Amino acid sequence: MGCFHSKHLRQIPGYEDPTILASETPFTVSEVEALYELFKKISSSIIDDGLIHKEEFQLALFRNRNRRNLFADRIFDLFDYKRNGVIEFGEFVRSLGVFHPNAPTADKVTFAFRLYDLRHTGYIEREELYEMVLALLNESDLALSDDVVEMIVDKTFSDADTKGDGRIDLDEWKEFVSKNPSLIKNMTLPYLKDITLAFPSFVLNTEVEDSD
Amino acid sequence: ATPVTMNAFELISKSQGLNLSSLFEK
Repeated sequence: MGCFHSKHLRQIPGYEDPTILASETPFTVSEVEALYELFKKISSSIIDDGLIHKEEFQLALFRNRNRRNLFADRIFDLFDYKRNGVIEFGEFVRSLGVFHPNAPTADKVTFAFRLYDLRHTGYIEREELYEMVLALLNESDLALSDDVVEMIVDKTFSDADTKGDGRIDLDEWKEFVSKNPSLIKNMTLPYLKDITLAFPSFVLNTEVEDSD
Repeated sequence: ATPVTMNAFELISKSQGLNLSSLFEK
């Protein structure tokens, strides 16, 4: 059983040593191991290949594999930093590390900026913000007229685009978030502090493996 | 807040797609 488990881990594409991942993230080794339990659960929900496919990510987020959502797509794309269409274990842990309560605020601010920079131009453009507000309205019960949406976007831009060039750069974004810290509230997941309680079984598996 | 004074980023940060806590629900 132990040998099988050990071989199985080595064969998983993208599997990385928990001690290395722990050294590069706010997680401890046992927390990384617990995250592997969560990763296994998500990555085997549709295709059991040790990788999180977009449908599996959607299923984990929404309990519905077909539910498309602009923001979930953006999160998936940022987690998939190799840009190969799947999330590997190392990518999963490093990306979730940004959401750890102890992760540097600067990392959270930058991550949120990249999230909202839909077209990877290095700026949040007005059209992107407009598109994101429409996407949010689509998924919620909030009904606002086009005029009101335009006003909301204009007002936000007039507050955030301090240079007045019609786009928000990273410096403007940092300044805007410092005045509105609630904007990165969703970049912190309190669950990540209790991950070993939520997903403890890997630790037990490791002990079996070590004694083999 | 009236809709016009809403912060657009505040609004979009409420998206379910950005709420990763559901990944941890069993």
